[in-house]
Amino acid sequence: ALVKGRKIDDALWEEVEEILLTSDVGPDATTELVASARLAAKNGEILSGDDLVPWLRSAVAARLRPDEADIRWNAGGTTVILIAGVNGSGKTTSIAKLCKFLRARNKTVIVAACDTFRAAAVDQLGIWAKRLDVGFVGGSNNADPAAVAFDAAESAASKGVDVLIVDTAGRLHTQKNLMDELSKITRVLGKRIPGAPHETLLVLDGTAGQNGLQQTRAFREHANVTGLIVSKLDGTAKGGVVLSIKDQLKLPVKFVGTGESADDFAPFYADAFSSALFG
Amino acid sequence: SLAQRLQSVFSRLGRRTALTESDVDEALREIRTALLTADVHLSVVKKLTADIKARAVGEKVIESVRPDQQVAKIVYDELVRLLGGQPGTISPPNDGGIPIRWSASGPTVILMAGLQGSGKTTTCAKLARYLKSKGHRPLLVAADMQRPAAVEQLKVLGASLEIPVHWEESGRPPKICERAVAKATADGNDVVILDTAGRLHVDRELMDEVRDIAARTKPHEVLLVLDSMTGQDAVNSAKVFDESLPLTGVVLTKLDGDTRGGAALSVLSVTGKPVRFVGTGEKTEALEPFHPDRMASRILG
Ligand SMILES: Nc1nc2c(ncn2[C@@H]2O[C@H](COP(=O)(O)OP(=O)(O)OP(=O)(O)O)[C@@H](O)[C@H]2O)c(=O)[nH]1
Ligand SMILES: Nc1nc2c(ncn2[C@@H]2O[C@H](COP(=O)(O)OP(=O)(O)OP(=O)(O)O)[C@@H](O)[C@H]2O)c(=O)[nH]1
Ligand SMILES: [Mg+2]
Ligand SMILES: [Mg+2]
Repeated sequence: ALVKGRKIDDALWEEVEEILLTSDVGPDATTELVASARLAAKNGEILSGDDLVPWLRSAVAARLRPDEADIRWNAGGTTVILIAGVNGSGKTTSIAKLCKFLRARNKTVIVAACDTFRAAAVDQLGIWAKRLDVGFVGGSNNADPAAVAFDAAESAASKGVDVLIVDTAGRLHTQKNLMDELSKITRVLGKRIPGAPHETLLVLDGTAGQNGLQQTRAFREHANVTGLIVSKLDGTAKGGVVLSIKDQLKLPVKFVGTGESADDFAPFYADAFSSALFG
Repeated sequence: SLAQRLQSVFSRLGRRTALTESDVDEALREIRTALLTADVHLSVVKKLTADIKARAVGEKVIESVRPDQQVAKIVYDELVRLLGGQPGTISPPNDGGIPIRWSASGPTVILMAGLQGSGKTTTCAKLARYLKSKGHRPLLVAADMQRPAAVEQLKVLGASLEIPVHWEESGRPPKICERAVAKATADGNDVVILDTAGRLHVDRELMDEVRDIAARTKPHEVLLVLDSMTGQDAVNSAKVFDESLPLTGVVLTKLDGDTRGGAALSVLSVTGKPVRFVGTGEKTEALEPFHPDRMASRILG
C-alpha cells in the first residue's frame, strides 16, 4: 500500500495507477491524472512519496467538487425532481432516502409511481411512502407513465406541496422507445408545472464500470439531467467513473447511497469521496 | 475498436517476417487499454497480456495475414478460451439448450445469489418459465424477506407464468427455503428455484444467511447473478460468494445494454465457474444460452 517514507519511483507510480484503475476511474482518466501528478512532481510540487497521496486526494476532490451542490429549488411553487436510471440501479430506494432527507428539512413531499411496468414496482414505492409519511400518486396497472406523472403534478400543484419526486421504470439507454418515453414524461411535467422537472437526478449504480459514462451521456440526451445519485457505495466499489462523468459531461454527483435503509443517504462531499478512493 | 487500433499500430511498423518484442509491446498497450475500458479487472488484464505476449512474440508473420489481424486473432482466441469456449468453433444456434446439473433423486434445487439489483428475481422467473416449457414442474421460492414488495414481485411473476410460488407471511429465509424444498418433494415439483435477497459480500450477517440457506437446502446449482455492467468490483464480490457457498455457475444479466461486459471475463478468470446462461431483457422470455465467441467480440468492442 502507499505507506509512509516511500520515495517517488516507478514502483510508486505503478501503485497509484493500480489504485485508480481498480477504482473504476478508467484507463484514460487514470493516464491523465497520473501524467498531471508526474508533472507536479517534476515541478517540485510533490517532493516525496508522502506528499503524493495528499496531492492526489486534493486533485481528485477539486475535480469532483460540484459547483452547485443543493437541489434546484423552484422559487415559484412545487419543486419537481425526476429520478431516472438503468434497471436495478437503486432509483426507488433512493427516492425513499430523498423523502426522508426532505422530510427532516420540513418539506412536504409527494411521490409519483411512474414505473407502471415492472412487477410490484408501484407496491414497492407505496410501502416506502407509507413508512415515510409522504403523499403517494399511483396509476392503474400498466397505465401510461406520462399520464401518472401529469396526475401527480396536478395533485402536487393544487395541494401546494413543496416537492414532487417522480419514480420511473429502469431502462437501458439502448432502448429507444423507453428513452423517448422518458422525454415524454419530462415534457408532460413541464406542461403542468412551469420549469418542471427542476432537478433530474440520474441514479448510477456504484458498482458500475465504464458504461456509466455512456449511460449518463445517453440519458442526458433525452432528459435534462442535472446531477447524479451514486448508490451502493457501502460495498467495495469506489465509483471512480464519476471522474470521467464530471470531466466530460460536467455533471456533479449530488447525493450518495450507502445502504438499503432510508437513512443511508448523504449529500456528496468531494473530500470524503476522494479520501475513500485512496483508502 | 481494438481491431482498428491494432491496425494503426502495425501500419506504423514496417514489414516483418516475425513479430518482434517491441512490435508486440506496442500492440499490448492498445490491448490493455481496450480490456480496461471494457471493465476487465486489472489483475486479469495483466495475466492476459502476459499470455498474449508469450504467444505472439516470435510468431512467424503468416503470408496472407496482416500482423495486426494475426495479433487480434491471438487476443480473440485467448478470450474465447477463457470464457469457456473452443476457439475456432462457431457457437451452436440458440436451441434453448441451457445446461442444469440435475438432481439424481428428489427435486433439483437452484439457489440464485448476488448483489443488490443484479436481476435475481427476474432471472428466477425466466429460468422457471424456460424449465416449464421443457416439461418440468418448477416451484419458485420467495426468500427475500427484506426488500419491500419483493415477495409480491415474485408472486406477480409466478402468476403471469402460472408457476407456483412458495411464500410465507413472515419468517427467516433459511427456514422458508427448507420448508419449500420439503413442500416441493411432497407436491412433486422437480425443480426448486430459490430467490434470495440482494446482499453485499462484505455483509457478514447476510453472507452467513445465504450459507445457511445452502446448508439447509443442499442446492445442485448455486448461481451468481451478475449485472454485466459491473466494473472492477466484480472480482471482489464473486471471490467472496464463491469462497462462501461455493458457486456452480454465473448468470450474466442486462446484456441487451451496450456495456462491453468485461466483468464476465474477470469473474470466470477468478472463480473458474462457467456462465450458464444470460439475461437479454426484462421479459420472462429474455433468457439465452451463453456464447463465448460473441462475448469475446463484445468485450473487444
Ligand atoms: N447496499 C445498497 N443497496 C442499495 C442501495 N440503494 C439501493 N439498494 C438496493 O438495490 C436494489 C435495487 O433497488 P431499487 O430501488 O429497487 O432499484 P431501481 O433502480 O428502482 O430498480 P428498477 O426500478 O427495477 O429499475 C434493492 O435491493 C435496494 O435495497 C445502496 O445504496 N446500498
Ligand atoms: N434490460 C434488462 N433488464 C433486466 C434484466 N434482468 C433484470 N432486469 C431488470 O433489472 C431490474 C432489477 O431486477 P430484479 O430482478 O428486481 O433484481 P434483483 O437482483 O432481484 O434485485 P434485489 O432483489 O433488490 O437484489 C428490474 O428492473 C428488472 O426488470 C435483463 O436481462 N435486461
Ligand atoms: Mg424502481
Ligand atoms: Mg430480488
